[in-house]
Amino acid sequence: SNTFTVLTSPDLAKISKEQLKKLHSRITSEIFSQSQVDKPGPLT
Amino acid sequence: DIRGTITFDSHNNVIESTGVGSQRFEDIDELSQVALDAEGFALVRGHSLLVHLYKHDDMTLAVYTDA
Amino acid sequence: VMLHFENVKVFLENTLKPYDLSSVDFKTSHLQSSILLTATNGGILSYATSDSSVPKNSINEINSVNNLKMMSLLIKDKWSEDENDPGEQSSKSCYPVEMDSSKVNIYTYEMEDLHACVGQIPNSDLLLLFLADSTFPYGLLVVKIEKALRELTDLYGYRLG
Repeated sequence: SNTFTVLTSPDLAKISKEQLKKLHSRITSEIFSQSQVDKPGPLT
Repeated sequence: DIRGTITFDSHNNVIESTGVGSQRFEDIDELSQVALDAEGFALVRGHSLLVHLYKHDDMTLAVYTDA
Repeated sequence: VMLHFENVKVFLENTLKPYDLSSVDFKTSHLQSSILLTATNGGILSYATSDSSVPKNSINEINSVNNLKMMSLLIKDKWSEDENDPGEQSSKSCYPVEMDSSKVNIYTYEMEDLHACVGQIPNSDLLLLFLADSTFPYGLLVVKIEKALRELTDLYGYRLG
């Protein structure tokens, strides 16, 4: 069932596209950098 | 102004959630079907909230604000 | 070729670390366990756990390890079943990824009050298994295990016996 209505006027947005894009980028950067696992040395 | 966030992936699984986002996982299926513009954005309203959507690289960010 | 068990253990311990996303003020718990097991019979080759409350060499530690063994067996069986089920591979809980020129399926499972995530180390007899509490989002668990699998290049093609 549809509970959301799509809004086409950008004036109604409380957050700009730029801000959204920046936030998305910050989240994904943090996730990818914190997913890095250090290898202590050869595993075989 | 931000009431909460959900970031979800292409399988509609949650990656992170904050604020009201943590209580609105049931929105994900519907939000994942909202048509996005050429840059990956959309704006929807429901439950007295606005949801600002941005999808890039298989991750969709949904930011909830008051309507 | 033998596993360097000390380094494998440290690697698994390093995978336990939690996320702290300051951009949205979102934090996770540590992984509960990170396990290297055999794809052939689900036996544990190495593991790391963040449950430091369990005293070493105690009955509780023995029970804890037995629980891990049991869960590893169950997950290995489920993984094996799903690898042979094309229907399962197009479900929400299967993420096919390209790794070392082969396709690896990462699976997410709900296990009692835990979130589990497992993937085969490319072209090997080994599986990497993450266990986390139910507040740890599946989507993030998948990102974490995929990154870890991509680091395990030393174990690509590793065959037992």
